[in-house]
Amino acid sequence: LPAPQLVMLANVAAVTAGEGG
Amino acid sequence: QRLKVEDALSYLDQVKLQFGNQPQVYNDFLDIMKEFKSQSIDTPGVISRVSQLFKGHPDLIMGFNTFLPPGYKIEVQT
Repeated sequence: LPAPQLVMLANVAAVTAGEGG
Repeated sequence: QRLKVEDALSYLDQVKLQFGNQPQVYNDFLDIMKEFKSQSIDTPGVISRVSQLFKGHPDLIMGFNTFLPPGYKIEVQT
């Protein structure tokens, strides 16, 4: 994927969502 | 310059704070990012969705632009 920083943001968002934050 | 996890967390906090009275907007943003992560939508798809979601919030759009790869940018409507 040519968008590493967007992937990073998506990963952080997924973790945040998983925490119910 | 490469953004770090701290920058992503900070940006998510900014979105959450800005829509403190509209938590659905924050949740929609998280959903968009999850769809991108699962490759249900691609980078242009994310750009299209986020530009609609954050319409009227140029600071959030400019913050989001910093996460986009070279050649991609959401134009801020003024």
